[in-house]
Amino acid sequence: VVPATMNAFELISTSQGLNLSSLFEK
Amino acid sequence: MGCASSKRSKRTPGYEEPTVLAAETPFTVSEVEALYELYKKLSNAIIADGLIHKEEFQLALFRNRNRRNLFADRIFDLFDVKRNGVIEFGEFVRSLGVFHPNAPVADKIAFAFRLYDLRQTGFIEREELKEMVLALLHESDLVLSEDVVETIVDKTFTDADTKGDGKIDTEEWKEFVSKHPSLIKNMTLPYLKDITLAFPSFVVASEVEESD
Repeated sequence: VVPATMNAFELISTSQGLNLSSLFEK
Repeated sequence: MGCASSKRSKRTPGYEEPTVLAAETPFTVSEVEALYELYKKLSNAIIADGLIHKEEFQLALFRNRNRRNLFADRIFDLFDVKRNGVIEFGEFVRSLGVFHPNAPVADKIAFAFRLYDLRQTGFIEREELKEMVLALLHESDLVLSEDVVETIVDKTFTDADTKGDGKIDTEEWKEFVSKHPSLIKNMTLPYLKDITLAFPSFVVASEVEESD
């Protein structure tokens, strides 16, 4: 559930494309 | 003596000495050597030319070479400093340096700003923010009504654009992040502190000795 009061930048920062930790998975 | 080295290591274009990169980034020399091990793996995953192409970057991020994603595209473009379509080793290390737990917070804030300034105008504009929200929703299969999207974008924009000129500049961005530090959480990769454990660089160490 995404509340209408959600911070838009908070929302986009959850993108998988911004999660570089997967680069380190073997 | 040059002919003695039949097993001289092949360096890829864009290779830079670990000592040089360590001097410019939060990494130690051995961490840069470990990053070279990771880099070699990523950069030879599809095209064996020792350079990270976008498909290889997508493969590493998503386990799928064809998965396009607005944010992954932006990260790739920022890492590809020379804008030649590939991420070279030096670019890889310098850019990842921003994600090091010990990197200055100001660098993380600035990197995130450039990431979200989609059209590189020096400002984050409302349309860009909306485009990113829609991209996120698409990526995560979330469905929100047009009204809710507009409300989220409007509210965030009003909070961040304190000067009220319809765009977020770097000063406003710094201020906004200081109020919402979680916004740059993904600019720190704890893995980078343990990189030498994950990618031991014995081979590189012996190559360095060899070339001396």
